[in-house]
Amino acid sequence: LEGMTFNLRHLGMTLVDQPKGEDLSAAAVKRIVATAKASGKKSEKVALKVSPQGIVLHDSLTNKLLEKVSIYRISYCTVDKLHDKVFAYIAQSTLNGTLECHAYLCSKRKVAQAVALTVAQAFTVAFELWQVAK
Amino acid sequence: NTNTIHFDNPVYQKTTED
Repeated sequence: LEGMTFNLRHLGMTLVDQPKGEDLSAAAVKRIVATAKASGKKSEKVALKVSPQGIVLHDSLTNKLLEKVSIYRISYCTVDKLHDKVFAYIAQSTLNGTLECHAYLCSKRKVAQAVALTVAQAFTVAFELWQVAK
Repeated sequence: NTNTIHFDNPVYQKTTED
């Protein structure tokens, strides 16, 4: 309920045309990883906090708030099949409603799995809270 | 092993105002 924080590297984001789907997210992660590699830059370190309210991202070095993503805007999360240290989620942009897939590199496969399971738990808790509120 | 970890959000696009 109070949230869990993970230290990850933001690989990047790409637009997707559906809110969910294994093949869709796999293709999106493939694009993000290819772009990140081609750029040659080190991806930025971020602290990703997961709670039933959503995902909050801070820059790990400066502690600057990067983004707050409401749980109601997150449609899907996954650990990529091919890149098994990559955690990704799909969320609807608050600016223009487009769907964005964001990918994060974790130190280990187990960490990527833990992030995905924590987000899934947040989905479940948010759903319970939503039912009660309704 | 073809098992993948992926989850759909049951509250996506839902709000308490619905």
